[in-house]
Amino acid sequence: GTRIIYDRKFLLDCRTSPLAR
Amino acid sequence: NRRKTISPAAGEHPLQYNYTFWYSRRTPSRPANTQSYEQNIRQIGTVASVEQFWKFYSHLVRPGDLTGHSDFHLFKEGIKPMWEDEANKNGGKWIIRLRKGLASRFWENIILAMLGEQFMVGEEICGVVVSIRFQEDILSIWNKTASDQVTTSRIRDTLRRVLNLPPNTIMEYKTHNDSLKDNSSFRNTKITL
Repeated sequence: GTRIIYDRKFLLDCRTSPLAR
Repeated sequence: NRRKTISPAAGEHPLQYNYTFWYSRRTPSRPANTQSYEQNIRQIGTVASVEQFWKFYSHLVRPGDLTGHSDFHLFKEGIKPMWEDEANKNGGKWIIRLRKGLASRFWENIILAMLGEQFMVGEEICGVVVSIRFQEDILSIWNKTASDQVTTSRIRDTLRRVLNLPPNTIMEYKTHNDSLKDNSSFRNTKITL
């Protein structure tokens, strides 16, 4: 299957998304 | 021993694998044999998505603020951070020694690289550890097959890139089999520049 790859910037941006609070 | 299956909630970004956080702290009076190691290590939570990771991680003490002889471990769900685990027994780890004050930043960066699947070594990564010690702190990344040099070199090169390590940083590799033999995590390693 496909591998789920995230770069550092994407992961850091998710930190401030409402879902992660 | 009932366990919930952790999965991403609606709208969350799934991770390639679920990961479990562990914490261990050595009681100085006890010898570091396998039994006491297993007794001292605690699972503290499992995450399945990027959002669950940040929620959990934001509530953890930063490793640089820990005192004494303690470790945070983040391993794929189902793999115990022990040399003897089925996934680890033929494996080994890269070790990076950090001077005091750097552990929190490097720990976060190595975690993000692992969760984001930056190492490109298939199923080889088992987990990462930050070890807080008195003189220095130590970052380790564990992989399944110590004898696979293509994999271990790729992990080393990815580490240099994602941690932005200076070219003269000493990298040390130790097989878990050697750790079992000399009952030590960080002594008698193979050093590469």
